[in-house]
Amino acid sequence: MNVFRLTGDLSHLAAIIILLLKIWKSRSCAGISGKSQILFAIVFTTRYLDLLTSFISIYNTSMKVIYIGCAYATVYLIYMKFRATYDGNHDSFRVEFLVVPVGGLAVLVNHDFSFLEILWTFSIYLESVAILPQLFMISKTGEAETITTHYLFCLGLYRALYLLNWIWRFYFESFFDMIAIVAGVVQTVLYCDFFYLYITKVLKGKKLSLPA
Amino acid sequence: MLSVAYKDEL
Repeated sequence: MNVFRLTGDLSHLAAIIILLLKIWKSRSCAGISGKSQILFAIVFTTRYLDLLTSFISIYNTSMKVIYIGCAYATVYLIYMKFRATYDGNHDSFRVEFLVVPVGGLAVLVNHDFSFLEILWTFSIYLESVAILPQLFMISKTGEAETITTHYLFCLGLYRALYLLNWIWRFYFESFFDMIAIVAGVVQTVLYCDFFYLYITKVLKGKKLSLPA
Repeated sequence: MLSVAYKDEL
């Protein structure tokens, strides 16, 4: 464990909690892409099946349980409890265009052709594009609530911190995982234009609105 | 390359 990975995990946890609290407190999931949240629930489910097979640490196990629990709670709030506030018309990204190619790539490019490893690879590839429906929805509505931008900032920051973690682990532990690194770079690059808007607008107290 | 069992990252 190193400071980049720990802050990365805490940033990820913060993002998940911010979103859950935003929906729960405001009793609304306006502006939130339910499709992205379903993809994240799939990412965690396919990545953390090793909860059943191997124990690494209390921290590792508890964080995985929290991530999976919050992901499904968020999906439940969006599609069940507060479904009246779900903006399905703007959440129109065709996720099959993500899941199918990612599934194919996971079968073709992986470290080991075993069930758990292919699922893990699938979850790594899927996570790198899982935010696209959310970013697409914001580009369609042309704006985002400030709390949603904080959620997205923490979520984008987490994988950026993981990139620093992999640099650290490469030098100090000669560990590297090319699949996770390449997918992590893609994932972080997808947030770049959002990061620019967040830093130039939201941090200056303005609302995030895109030129329609 | 690390097998799944040693995937200690979240």
